[in-house]
Amino acid sequence: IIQMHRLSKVYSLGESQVHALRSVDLTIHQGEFVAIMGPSGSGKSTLMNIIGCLDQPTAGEYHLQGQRVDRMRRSELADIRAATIGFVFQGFNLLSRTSALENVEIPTQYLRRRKLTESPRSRAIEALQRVGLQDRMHHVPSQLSGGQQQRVAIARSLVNQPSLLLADEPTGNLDSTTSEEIMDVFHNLNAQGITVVMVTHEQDIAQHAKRILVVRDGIIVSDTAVVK
Amino acid sequence: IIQMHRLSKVYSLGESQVHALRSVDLTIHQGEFVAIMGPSGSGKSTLMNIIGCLDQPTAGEYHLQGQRVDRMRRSELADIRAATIGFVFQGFNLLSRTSALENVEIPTQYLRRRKLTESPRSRAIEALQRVGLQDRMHHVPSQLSGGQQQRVAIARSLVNQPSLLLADEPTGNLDSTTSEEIMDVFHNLNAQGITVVMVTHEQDIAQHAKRILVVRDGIIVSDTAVVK
Ligand SMILES: Nc1ncnc2c1ncn2[C@@H]1O[C@H](COP(=O)(O)OP(=O)(O)OP(=O)(O)O)[C@@H](O)[C@H]1O
Ligand SMILES: Nc1ncnc2c1ncn2[C@@H]1O[C@H](COP(=O)(O)OP(=O)(O)OP(=O)(O)O)[C@@H](O)[C@H]1O
Ligand SMILES: [Mg+2]
Ligand SMILES: [Mg+2]
Repeated sequence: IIQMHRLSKVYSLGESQVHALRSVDLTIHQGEFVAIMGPSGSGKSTLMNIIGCLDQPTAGEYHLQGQRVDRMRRSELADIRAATIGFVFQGFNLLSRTSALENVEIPTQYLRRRKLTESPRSRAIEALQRVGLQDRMHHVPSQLSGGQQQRVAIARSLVNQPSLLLADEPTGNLDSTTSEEIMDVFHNLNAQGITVVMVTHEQDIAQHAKRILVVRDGIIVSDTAVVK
Repeated sequence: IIQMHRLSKVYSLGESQVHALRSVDLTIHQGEFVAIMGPSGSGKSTLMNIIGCLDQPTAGEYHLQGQRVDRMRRSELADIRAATIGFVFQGFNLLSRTSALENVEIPTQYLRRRKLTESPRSRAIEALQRVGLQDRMHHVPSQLSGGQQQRVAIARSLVNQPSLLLADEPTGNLDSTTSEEIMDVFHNLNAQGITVVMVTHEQDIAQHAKRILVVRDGIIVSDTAVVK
Protein backbone atom coordinates (compact mmCIF):
# COMPACT_ATOMS: atom_id res chain seq x y z
CA ILE A 1 0.00 0.00 0.00
CA ILE A 2 2.84 2.41 0.85
CA GLN A 3 5.98 2.48 -1.24
CA MET A 4 8.75 5.07 -0.92
CA HIS A 5 11.94 5.13 -2.96
CA ARG A 6 14.88 7.44 -2.23
CA LEU A 7 12.47 9.88 -0.60
CA SER A 8 13.93 13.11 0.74
CA LYS A 9 12.64 16.26 2.41
CA VAL A 10 14.77 19.35 2.75
CA TYR A 11 13.56 22.57 4.40
CA SER A 12 15.35 25.72 3.28
CA LEU A 13 15.40 28.55 5.82
CA GLY A 14 17.27 31.49 4.44
CA GLU A 15 20.82 30.25 3.95
CA SER A 16 20.55 27.08 6.02
CA GLN A 17 19.04 23.77 5.04
CA VAL A 18 17.43 21.19 7.30
CA HIS A 19 17.59 17.66 5.88
CA ALA A 20 14.51 16.28 7.63
CA LEU A 21 14.46 13.08 5.53
CA ARG A 22 17.41 11.74 3.53
CA SER A 23 16.74 9.09 0.88
CA VAL A 24 14.16 6.91 2.62
CA ASP A 25 13.23 3.52 1.11
CA LEU A 26 10.13 1.98 2.69
CA THR A 27 7.43 -0.57 1.84
CA ILE A 28 4.36 -1.19 3.99
CA HIS A 29 1.67 -3.67 2.89
CA GLN A 30 -2.08 -3.48 3.53
CA GLY A 31 -2.97 -4.82 6.95
CA GLU A 32 0.39 -4.22 8.61
CA PHE A 33 0.73 -2.73 12.12
CA VAL A 34 3.91 -0.63 12.22
CA ALA A 35 5.46 1.47 14.99
CA ILE A 36 7.97 4.25 14.25
CA MET A 37 10.41 5.30 16.97
CA GLY A 38 13.42 7.60 17.12
CA PRO A 39 14.88 10.69 18.79
CA SER A 40 13.14 14.04 18.93
CA GLY A 41 13.69 15.88 15.64
CA SER A 42 14.74 12.77 13.71
CA GLY A 43 12.05 13.08 10.99
CA LYS A 44 9.18 10.87 12.19
CA SER A 45 6.38 13.46 11.83
CA THR A 46 7.82 14.62 8.50
CA LEU A 47 7.65 11.02 7.27
CA MET A 48 4.06 10.64 8.58
CA ASN A 49 2.95 13.88 6.89
CA ILE A 50 4.28 12.66 3.54
CA ILE A 51 2.67 9.22 3.96
CA GLY A 52 -0.59 10.99 4.84
CA CYS A 53 -0.49 13.19 1.70
CA LEU A 54 -0.23 16.34 3.82
CA ASP A 55 3.21 17.24 2.53
CA GLN A 56 5.28 16.55 -0.59
CA PRO A 57 8.85 15.25 -0.71
CA THR A 58 11.62 17.36 -2.28
CA ALA A 59 13.09 14.29 -4.03
CA GLY A 60 12.22 10.64 -4.61
CA GLU A 61 8.94 8.84 -5.22
CA TYR A 62 5.92 7.95 -3.08
CA HIS A 63 3.32 5.45 -4.28
CA LEU A 64 0.09 5.02 -2.27
CA GLN A 65 -2.08 2.08 -3.36
CA GLY A 66 -0.11 2.03 -6.60
CA GLN A 67 -0.62 5.72 -7.44
CA ARG A 68 2.25 8.18 -7.71
CA VAL A 69 1.37 10.64 -4.93
CA ASP A 70 4.30 13.00 -5.38
CA ARG A 71 2.87 13.91 -8.82
CA MET A 72 -0.76 14.57 -7.77
CA ARG A 73 -2.64 17.83 -7.64
CA ARG A 74 -3.90 19.14 -4.30
CA SER A 75 -7.54 18.25 -5.07
CA GLU A 76 -6.64 14.64 -5.82
CA LEU A 77 -4.62 14.44 -2.62
CA ALA A 78 -7.55 15.86 -0.64
CA ASP A 79 -9.92 13.21 -2.04
CA ILE A 80 -7.53 10.38 -1.21
CA ARG A 81 -7.04 11.69 2.32
CA ALA A 82 -10.78 11.99 2.97
CA ALA A 83 -11.65 8.56 1.62
CA THR A 84 -8.67 6.49 2.71
CA ILE A 85 -6.62 8.00 5.49
CA GLY A 86 -7.29 8.78 9.14
CA PHE A 87 -4.68 11.03 10.77
CA VAL A 88 -4.04 11.65 14.48
CA PHE A 89 -1.79 14.71 14.70
CA GLN A 90 0.97 15.02 17.30
CA GLY A 91 -0.52 18.41 18.27
CA PHE A 92 -4.16 17.26 17.94
CA ASN A 93 -5.15 20.20 15.66
CA LEU A 94 -8.68 20.51 17.06
CA LEU A 95 -10.86 23.52 16.24
CA SER A 96 -11.03 25.50 19.46
CA ARG A 97 -14.50 26.96 19.08
CA THR A 98 -16.33 23.75 18.27
CA SER A 99 -17.35 20.88 20.52
CA ALA A 100 -15.74 17.45 20.62
CA LEU A 101 -18.70 16.06 18.67
CA GLU A 102 -18.47 18.72 15.96
CA ASN A 103 -14.70 18.27 15.70
CA VAL A 104 -15.17 14.53 15.14
CA GLU A 105 -17.88 15.13 12.52
CA ILE A 106 -15.74 17.42 10.38
CA PRO A 107 -14.03 14.76 8.19
CA THR A 108 -17.45 13.41 7.16
CA GLN A 109 -18.06 16.60 5.13
CA TYR A 110 -15.09 15.82 2.89
CA LEU A 111 -16.20 12.30 1.99
CA ARG A 112 -17.55 12.58 -1.54
CA ARG A 113 -18.68 9.09 -2.30
CA ARG A 114 -21.44 8.05 0.08
CA LYS A 115 -19.80 4.77 0.97
CA LEU A 116 -21.06 4.77 4.55
CA THR A 117 -24.72 4.24 5.44
CA GLU A 118 -24.98 5.69 8.95
CA SER A 119 -25.36 9.43 9.47
CA PRO A 120 -22.30 11.56 10.20
CA ARG A 121 -23.63 12.33 13.68
CA SER A 122 -24.14 8.69 14.68
CA ARG A 123 -20.69 7.74 13.33
CA ALA A 124 -19.16 10.59 15.32
CA ILE A 125 -20.94 9.53 18.52
CA GLU A 126 -19.83 5.92 18.03
CA ALA A 127 -16.22 7.04 17.49
CA LEU A 128 -16.32 9.09 20.73
CA GLN A 129 -17.76 6.11 22.59
CA ARG A 130 -14.88 3.93 21.42
CA VAL A 131 -12.39 6.30 23.08
CA GLY A 132 -14.49 6.69 26.26
CA LEU A 133 -15.61 10.28 25.71
CA GLN A 134 -19.41 9.94 25.53
CA ASP A 135 -19.73 12.19 28.62
CA ARG A 136 -17.66 14.97 27.07
CA MET A 137 -19.25 15.27 23.61
CA HIS A 138 -20.44 18.83 24.00
CA HIS A 139 -17.32 20.23 25.65
CA VAL A 140 -15.07 22.45 23.55
CA PRO A 141 -11.30 21.73 23.67
CA SER A 142 -10.58 24.26 26.44
CA GLN A 143 -13.07 22.34 28.60
CA LEU A 144 -11.25 19.06 28.08
CA SER A 145 -8.13 17.61 29.67
CA GLY A 146 -5.01 17.06 27.52
CA GLY A 147 -5.66 13.36 27.27
CA GLN A 148 -9.33 13.97 26.41
CA GLN A 149 -8.29 16.31 23.57
CA GLN A 150 -5.93 13.62 22.34
CA ARG A 151 -8.78 11.11 22.35
CA VAL A 152 -11.03 13.50 20.39
CA ALA A 153 -8.26 13.65 17.77
CA ILE A 154 -8.18 9.82 17.73
CA ALA A 155 -11.98 9.57 17.38
CA ARG A 156 -11.91 12.08 14.52
CA SER A 157 -9.38 9.92 12.64
CA LEU A 158 -11.75 6.93 12.78
CA VAL A 159 -15.02 8.51 11.71
CA ASN A 160 -14.70 7.87 7.94
CA GLN A 161 -13.61 4.26 8.46
CA PRO A 162 -10.22 4.75 6.78
CA SER A 163 -8.19 1.88 5.32
CA LEU A 164 -4.96 3.52 6.55
CA LEU A 165 -4.67 4.94 10.08
CA LEU A 166 -1.70 7.23 10.81
CA ALA A 167 -1.24 8.14 14.47
CA ASP A 168 1.57 10.49 15.58
CA GLU A 169 2.24 9.91 19.32
CA PRO A 170 -1.41 8.85 20.04
CA THR A 171 -0.77 8.09 23.74
CA GLY A 172 1.65 10.90 24.61
CA ASN A 173 -0.84 12.43 27.06
CA LEU A 174 -2.54 9.27 28.28
CA ASP A 175 -2.05 7.23 31.44
CA SER A 176 -1.26 3.54 30.98
CA THR A 177 -4.83 2.27 31.41
CA THR A 178 -6.27 4.69 28.86
CA SER A 179 -3.30 3.99 26.54
CA GLU A 180 -4.13 0.28 26.64
CA GLU A 181 -7.76 1.07 25.76
CA ILE A 182 -6.56 3.01 22.70
CA MET A 183 -4.26 0.12 21.74
CA ASP A 184 -7.29 -2.21 21.93
CA VAL A 185 -9.10 0.09 19.48
CA PHE A 186 -6.09 -0.02 17.13
CA HIS A 187 -5.84 -3.82 17.43
CA ASN A 188 -9.53 -4.20 16.52
CA LEU A 189 -9.10 -1.97 13.48
CA ASN A 190 -5.98 -3.87 12.41
CA ALA A 191 -7.85 -7.18 12.81
CA GLN A 192 -10.42 -5.83 10.31
CA GLY A 193 -7.62 -5.33 7.77
CA ILE A 194 -6.88 -1.66 8.38
CA THR A 195 -3.21 -0.67 8.07
CA VAL A 196 -1.98 1.07 11.23
CA VAL A 197 1.21 3.17 11.36
CA MET A 198 1.94 4.93 14.65
CA VAL A 199 4.79 7.05 15.95
CA THR A 200 5.55 6.47 19.61
CA HIS A 201 8.44 7.10 21.94
CA GLU A 202 7.27 4.44 24.43
CA GLN A 203 8.64 0.90 24.12
CA ASP A 204 5.52 -0.61 25.79
CA ILE A 205 3.27 0.96 23.18
CA ALA A 206 5.57 0.03 20.28
CA GLN A 207 5.38 -3.62 21.40
CA HIS A 208 1.68 -3.64 20.36
CA ALA A 209 2.77 -3.35 16.71
CA LYS A 210 4.08 -6.20 14.58
CA ARG A 211 7.02 -4.27 13.12
CA ILE A 212 9.19 -1.43 14.46
CA LEU A 213 11.06 1.13 12.35
CA VAL A 214 13.68 3.32 14.03
CA VAL A 215 14.41 6.71 12.48
CA ARG A 216 17.56 8.73 13.20
CA ASP A 217 18.70 11.91 11.41
CA GLY A 218 16.22 11.46 8.57
CA ILE A 219 16.92 7.85 7.66
CA ILE A 220 15.50 4.50 8.75
CA VAL A 221 18.29 2.83 10.72
CA SER A 222 16.46 -0.35 11.70
CA ASP A 223 13.39 -2.33 10.65
CA THR A 224 12.57 -5.32 12.85
CA ALA A 225 9.65 -7.66 13.52
CA VAL A 226 8.17 -7.63 17.01
CA VAL A 227 8.68 -10.91 18.83
CA LYS A 228 5.90 -11.63 21.33
CA ILE B 1 5.72 26.56 50.26
CA ILE B 2 2.45 25.10 48.94
CA GLN B 3 -0.44 24.50 51.27
CA MET B 4 -3.95 23.52 50.20
CA HIS B 5 -6.86 22.84 52.53
CA ARG B 6 -10.19 21.38 51.40
CA LEU B 7 -9.55 22.79 47.94
CA SER B 8 -12.25 22.23 45.32
CA LYS B 9 -12.84 23.19 41.71
CA VAL B 10 -16.23 22.81 40.08
CA TYR B 11 -16.93 23.72 36.45
CA SER B 12 -20.56 24.54 35.67
CA LEU B 13 -21.63 23.92 32.10
CA GLY B 14 -25.27 24.78 31.69
CA GLU B 15 -27.11 22.33 33.91
CA SER B 16 -24.26 19.90 34.51
CA GLN B 17 -21.39 20.25 36.91
CA VAL B 18 -17.89 18.79 36.57
CA HIS B 19 -16.18 18.26 39.92
CA ALA B 20 -12.59 18.53 38.68
CA LEU B 21 -11.13 18.72 42.23
CA ARG B 22 -12.97 17.63 45.38
CA SER B 23 -11.61 18.78 48.75
CA VAL B 24 -7.86 18.42 48.21
CA ASP B 25 -5.48 18.70 51.19
CA LEU B 26 -1.84 19.05 50.19
CA THR B 27 1.43 20.36 51.63
CA ILE B 28 4.65 20.66 49.61
CA HIS B 29 7.78 22.14 51.20
CA GLN B 30 10.50 24.20 49.50
CA GLY B 31 13.04 21.98 47.77
CA GLU B 32 10.79 18.97 47.25
CA PHE B 33 10.66 17.01 43.96
CA VAL B 34 7.11 15.72 43.48
CA ALA B 35 5.52 13.71 40.65
CA ILE B 36 1.75 13.69 40.10
CA MET B 37 0.18 10.72 38.29
CA GLY B 38 -3.37 9.60 37.58
CA PRO B 39 -5.88 8.76 34.84
CA SER B 40 -6.75 11.08 31.99
CA GLY B 41 -9.32 13.61 33.20
CA SER B 42 -8.65 13.01 36.91
CA GLY B 43 -7.79 16.65 37.74
CA LYS B 44 -3.97 16.85 37.51
CA SER B 45 -3.78 19.88 35.19
CA THR B 46 -6.55 21.61 37.14
CA LEU B 47 -4.48 21.14 40.32
CA MET B 48 -1.33 22.41 38.56
CA ASN B 49 -3.13 25.51 37.25
CA ILE B 50 -4.31 26.40 40.75
CA ILE B 51 -0.84 25.81 42.26
CA GLY B 52 0.59 28.01 39.47
CA CYS B 53 -1.85 30.87 40.21
CA LEU B 54 -3.41 30.52 36.75
CA ASP B 55 -6.80 29.54 38.09
CA GLN B 56 -8.77 30.01 41.32
CA PRO B 57 -10.49 27.29 43.35
CA THR B 58 -14.27 27.37 43.88
CA ALA B 59 -13.86 26.37 47.55
CA GLY B 60 -11.09 25.91 50.10
CA GLU B 61 -7.80 27.71 50.70
CA TYR B 62 -4.46 27.89 48.92
CA HIS B 63 -1.38 29.37 50.59
CA LEU B 64 1.77 29.92 48.51
CA GLN B 65 4.85 30.90 50.53
CA GLY B 66 2.51 31.77 53.40
CA GLN B 67 0.24 34.09 51.38
CA ARG B 68 -3.42 33.39 50.81
CA VAL B 69 -3.54 33.08 47.02
CA ASP B 70 -7.25 32.43 46.66
CA ARG B 71 -7.87 35.96 47.96
CA MET B 72 -5.43 37.88 45.71
CA ARG B 73 -6.16 40.25 42.89
CA ARG B 74 -5.09 39.35 39.35
CA SER B 75 -2.20 41.84 39.34
CA GLU B 76 -0.74 40.36 42.52
CA LEU B 77 -1.06 36.87 41.07
CA ALA B 78 0.69 37.99 37.88
CA ASP B 79 3.63 39.40 39.87
CA ILE B 80 4.02 36.21 41.89
CA ARG B 81 3.92 34.09 38.78
CA ALA B 82 6.54 36.15 36.98
CA ALA B 83 8.95 36.26 39.91
CA THR B 84 8.50 32.84 41.44
CA ILE B 85 6.94 30.28 39.15
CA GLY B 86 8.04 28.58 35.94
CA PHE B 87 5.24 26.72 34.13
CA VAL B 88 5.53 24.11 31.38
CA PHE B 89 2.05 23.71 29.89
CA GLN B 90 0.69 20.35 28.74
CA GLY B 91 -0.15 21.97 25.38
CA PHE B 92 3.08 24.06 25.27
CA ASN B 93 1.18 27.36 24.57
CA LEU B 94 3.89 28.82 22.34
CA LEU B 95 3.26 31.93 20.24
CA SER B 96 3.09 30.68 16.68
CA ARG B 97 4.48 33.72 14.92
CA THR B 98 7.58 34.18 17.03
CA SER B 99 10.81 32.23 17.08
CA ALA B 100 11.91 29.78 19.76
CA LEU B 101 14.29 32.43 21.12
CA GLU B 102 11.60 35.11 21.29
CA ASN B 103 9.16 32.70 22.91
CA VAL B 104 11.71 31.90 25.62
CA GLU B 105 12.46 35.61 26.19
CA ILE B 106 8.81 36.54 26.79
CA PRO B 107 8.64 35.86 30.58
CA THR B 108 11.61 38.21 31.12
CA GLN B 109 9.38 41.18 30.23
CA TYR B 110 7.11 40.46 33.18
CA LEU B 111 9.87 40.40 35.79
CA ARG B 112 9.55 43.69 37.63
CA ARG B 113 12.36 43.56 40.13
CA ARG B 114 15.68 43.36 38.33
CA LYS B 115 16.90 40.41 40.36
CA LEU B 116 18.90 38.88 37.51
CA THR B 117 22.08 40.45 36.14
CA GLU B 118 22.39 38.85 32.69
CA SER B 119 20.43 40.22 29.76
CA PRO B 120 17.12 38.58 28.77
CA ARG B 121 18.63 37.45 25.48
CA SER B 122 21.63 35.70 27.05
CA ARG B 123 19.40 34.03 29.66
CA ALA B 124 17.11 32.81 26.88
CA ILE B 125 20.02 31.42 24.85
CA GLU B 126 21.40 29.65 27.91
CA ALA B 127 17.97 28.11 28.64
CA LEU B 128 17.71 26.83 25.05
CA GLN B 129 21.21 25.37 25.29
CA ARG B 130 20.20 23.44 28.41
CA VAL B 131 17.44 21.68 26.47
CA GLY B 132 19.63 21.07 23.39
CA LEU B 133 17.97 23.55 21.05
CA GLN B 134 20.81 25.97 20.27
CA ASP B 135 20.53 25.01 16.56
CA ARG B 136 16.81 25.79 16.39
CA MET B 137 16.70 29.22 18.08
CA HIS B 138 15.36 31.11 15.10
CA HIS B 139 12.77 28.57 14.00
CA VAL B 140 9.12 29.37 14.65
CA PRO B 141 6.97 26.60 16.20
CA SER B 142 5.68 25.30 12.85
CA GLN B 143 9.32 24.73 11.88
CA LEU B 144 9.99 22.62 14.95
CA SER B 145 9.20 19.00 15.76
CA GLY B 146 6.70 18.22 18.56
CA GLY B 147 9.46 17.35 20.99
CA GLN B 148 11.40 20.51 20.06
CA GLN B 149 8.29 22.63 20.78
CA GLN B 150 8.00 20.87 24.13
CA ARG B 151 11.61 21.73 24.91
CA VAL B 152 11.05 25.39 23.97
CA ALA B 153 8.23 25.41 26.52
CA ILE B 154 10.60 23.90 29.10
CA ALA B 155 13.34 26.46 28.34
CA ARG B 156 10.81 29.28 28.66
CA SER B 157 9.84 28.06 32.15
CA LEU B 158 13.48 28.33 33.31
CA VAL B 159 14.44 31.74 32.00
CA ASN B 160 13.46 33.78 35.09
CA GLN B 161 15.18 31.33 37.46
CA PRO B 162 11.96 30.46 39.33
CA SER B 163 11.92 29.01 42.85
CA LEU B 164 8.96 26.77 41.90
CA LEU B 165 8.93 24.80 38.63
CA LEU B 166 5.60 23.30 37.54
CA ALA B 167 5.80 20.94 34.55
CA ASP B 168 2.66 19.33 33.11
CA GLU B 169 3.69 16.22 31.13
CA PRO B 170 7.16 17.65 30.22
CA THR B 171 8.33 14.50 28.39
CA GLY B 172 5.07 13.46 26.68
CA ASN B 173 6.59 14.03 23.23
CA LEU B 174 10.20 13.08 23.96
CA ASP B 175 12.13 9.89 23.28
CA SER B 176 13.78 8.24 26.29
CA THR B 177 17.25 9.75 25.74
CA THR B 178 15.93 13.30 25.44
CA SER B 179 13.59 12.68 28.41
CA GLU B 180 16.58 11.68 30.55
CA GLU B 181 18.35 14.90 29.51
CA ILE B 182 15.34 16.91 30.69
CA MET B 183 15.27 14.94 33.96
CA ASP B 184 18.97 15.86 34.44
CA VAL B 185 18.03 19.53 34.06
CA PHE B 186 15.25 19.11 36.66
CA HIS B 187 17.62 17.28 39.05
CA ASN B 188 20.17 20.09 38.78
CA LEU B 189 17.52 22.70 39.52
CA ASN B 190 16.21 20.67 42.47
CA ALA B 191 19.78 20.31 43.81
CA GLN B 192 19.95 24.14 43.85
CA GLY B 193 16.89 24.23 46.10
CA ILE B 194 14.20 24.77 43.49
CA THR B 195 10.90 23.01 44.17
CA VAL B 196 9.88 20.81 41.22
CA VAL B 197 6.33 19.51 40.72
CA MET B 198 5.67 17.54 37.54
CA VAL B 199 2.71 15.68 36.12
CA THR B 200 3.66 12.55 34.21
CA HIS B 201 1.93 9.40 33.09
CA GLU B 202 5.21 7.48 32.78
CA GLN B 203 6.42 5.41 35.74
CA ASP B 204 10.09 5.72 34.66
CA ILE B 205 9.88 9.50 34.72
CA ALA B 206 7.97 9.58 38.03
CA GLN B 207 10.79 7.55 39.63
CA HIS B 208 13.08 10.59 39.21
CA ALA B 209 11.03 12.42 41.84
CA LYS B 210 11.28 11.89 45.59
CA ARG B 211 7.53 11.72 46.20
CA ILE B 212 4.59 10.54 44.07
CA LEU B 213 1.00 11.74 44.40
CA VAL B 214 -1.74 9.80 42.60
CA VAL B 215 -4.91 11.67 41.64
CA ARG B 216 -8.20 9.95 40.80
CA ASP B 217 -11.58 11.64 40.27
CA GLY B 218 -10.43 14.94 41.74
CA ILE B 219 -8.87 13.68 44.96
CA ILE B 220 -5.39 12.58 45.99
CA VAL B 221 -5.68 8.84 46.61
CA SER B 222 -2.05 8.13 47.48
CA ASP B 223 1.05 10.02 48.56
CA THR B 224 4.22 7.94 48.79
CA ALA B 225 7.97 8.45 49.00
CA VAL B 226 10.06 7.09 46.11
CA VAL B 227 12.37 4.29 47.20
CA LYS B 228 15.54 4.11 45.08
N1 LIG C 1 -13.31 24.54 31.53
C1 LIG C 1 -13.82 23.34 31.82
N2 LIG C 1 -15.17 23.15 31.83
C2 LIG C 1 -15.68 21.94 32.12
N3 LIG C 1 -14.98 20.85 32.43
C3 LIG C 1 -13.64 20.98 32.43
C4 LIG C 1 -12.99 22.21 32.12
N4 LIG C 1 -11.64 22.02 32.19
C5 LIG C 1 -11.46 20.72 32.52
N5 LIG C 1 -12.66 20.10 32.66
C6 LIG C 1 -12.88 18.70 33.06
O1 LIG C 1 -12.24 18.54 34.33
C7 LIG C 1 -11.66 17.24 34.43
C8 LIG C 1 -10.21 17.36 34.87
O2 LIG C 1 -9.45 17.97 33.86
P1 LIG C 1 -7.86 18.02 33.94
O3 LIG C 1 -7.39 18.77 32.73
O4 LIG C 1 -7.42 18.55 35.26
O5 LIG C 1 -7.45 16.49 33.83
P2 LIG C 1 -6.01 15.81 33.78
O6 LIG C 1 -5.88 14.94 34.95
O7 LIG C 1 -4.96 16.83 33.56
O8 LIG C 1 -6.12 14.90 32.49
P3 LIG C 1 -5.02 14.49 31.37
O9 LIG C 1 -4.17 13.45 32.00
O10 LIG C 1 -5.91 13.92 30.29
O11 LIG C 1 -4.30 15.71 30.95
C9 LIG C 1 -11.81 16.58 33.05
O12 LIG C 1 -12.80 15.58 33.13
C10 LIG C 1 -12.22 17.71 32.12
O13 LIG C 1 -13.17 17.29 31.13
N1 LIG D 1 8.98 23.80 8.33
C1 LIG D 1 10.21 23.47 8.78
N2 LIG D 1 11.27 24.25 8.50
C2 LIG D 1 12.49 23.91 8.94
N3 LIG D 1 12.79 22.84 9.67
C3 LIG D 1 11.76 22.02 9.98
C4 LIG D 1 10.43 22.30 9.58
N4 LIG D 1 9.63 21.31 10.07
C5 LIG D 1 10.42 20.47 10.75
N5 LIG D 1 11.72 20.90 10.71
C6 LIG D 1 12.88 20.23 11.29
O1 LIG D 1 12.93 18.92 10.73
C7 LIG D 1 13.37 17.98 11.70
C8 LIG D 1 12.42 16.81 11.76
O2 LIG D 1 11.18 17.21 12.27
P1 LIG D 1 10.05 16.17 12.66
O3 LIG D 1 8.88 16.96 13.13
O4 LIG D 1 9.82 15.22 11.55
O5 LIG D 1 10.72 15.37 13.87
P2 LIG D 1 10.13 14.22 14.80
O6 LIG D 1 10.95 13.01 14.61
O7 LIG D 1 8.66 14.10 14.58
O8 LIG D 1 10.41 14.79 16.25
P3 LIG D 1 9.55 14.67 17.62
O9 LIG D 1 9.78 13.30 18.14
O10 LIG D 1 10.18 15.73 18.46
O11 LIG D 1 8.11 14.95 17.31
C9 LIG D 1 13.49 18.73 13.04
O12 LIG D 1 14.86 18.93 13.35
C10 LIG D 1 12.78 20.06 12.79
O13 LIG D 1 13.40 21.15 13.46
MG1 LIG E 1 7.01 14.50 15.74
MG1 LIG F 1 -3.71 17.29 31.99
